[in-house]
Amino acid sequence: TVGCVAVDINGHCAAATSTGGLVNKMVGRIGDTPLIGAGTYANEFCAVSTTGKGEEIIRCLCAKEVASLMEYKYLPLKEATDTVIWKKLGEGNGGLIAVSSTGEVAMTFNTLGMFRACATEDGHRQIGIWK
Amino acid sequence: MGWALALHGGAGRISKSSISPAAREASETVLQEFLDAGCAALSEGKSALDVVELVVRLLENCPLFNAGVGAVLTQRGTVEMEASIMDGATRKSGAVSGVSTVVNPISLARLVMEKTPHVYLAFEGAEAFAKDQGVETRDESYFITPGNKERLAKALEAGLVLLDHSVSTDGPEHGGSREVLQADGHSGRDYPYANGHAANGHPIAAGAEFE
Repeated sequence: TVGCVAVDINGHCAAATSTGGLVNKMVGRIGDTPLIGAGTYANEFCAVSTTGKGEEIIRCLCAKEVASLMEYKYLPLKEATDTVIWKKLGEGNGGLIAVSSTGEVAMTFNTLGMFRACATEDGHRQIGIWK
Repeated sequence: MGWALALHGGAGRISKSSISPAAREASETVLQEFLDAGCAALSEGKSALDVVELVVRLLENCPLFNAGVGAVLTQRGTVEMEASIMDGATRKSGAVSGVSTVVNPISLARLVMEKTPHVYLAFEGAEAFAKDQGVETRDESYFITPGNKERLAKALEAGLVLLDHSVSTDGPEHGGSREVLQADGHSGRDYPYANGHAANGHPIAAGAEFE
């Protein structure tokens, strides 16, 4: 699975996710990637793209859950993503990337690794695979 | 406050010993390259929506990752790709599933969002829409890599139904082991997948893990 989230200079957020799914998946199987709210979500607060165990991500509605925690509980981005990945999605099941409309970035996962990269306008850059 | 960008190429049981130095370097190089492309676009004032589509297209066109070229195979050896996109400013969204000829499913998802009254098209309907819109398509063989054919063959040989739990479909082609659900419904672990080389020629470390 691959994905990208961004917030532009106007503070608008967007998210995109794409995948081939699983090796040896049943024909017709649909994972979390194309399900808005599960694998992908964006609103005026944040944008989120997930990766990992699709069925679990669907059950947790991970992407929308992050946005809801920000919108209704006023959590900052990092706290919202930590809550979803560490308290809702079972350990070892996946991760997500997210940006907020104020330019914060989170790359949170509870697997051994996640191929990831991020950058912000103020010069912060990070590329990583493991924790 | 300013622009910001993040991208991913999958998550899973990726141990440090499971990736060869060459594969690690290749992954980091393309992540850096695609990050730079996205940052440049945002710096130029492009919209977040345009930038996420741009970056995901780059990732889809890279055989290291499980999307577009390099997409993994179904039980029948076919390709069924899926993608979605969402614009936070308008909360408009678009998604596609079950496409097997569309070079960039993410752009087809955006067309669903912008050119139809719907959110989600799948299988024959999505393929027909792709043809109507004139998006680039290729024969299914374009997407299939030798590495993914090999992985499917081994899974079929072993009679295993794989759980979406580890790395193989959510990371570059590193080879390795995975949690599996056996045909009788009992779970097992460490089905050996690590041998040979990835389709891109990167050596796969013995004992590597992938989904």
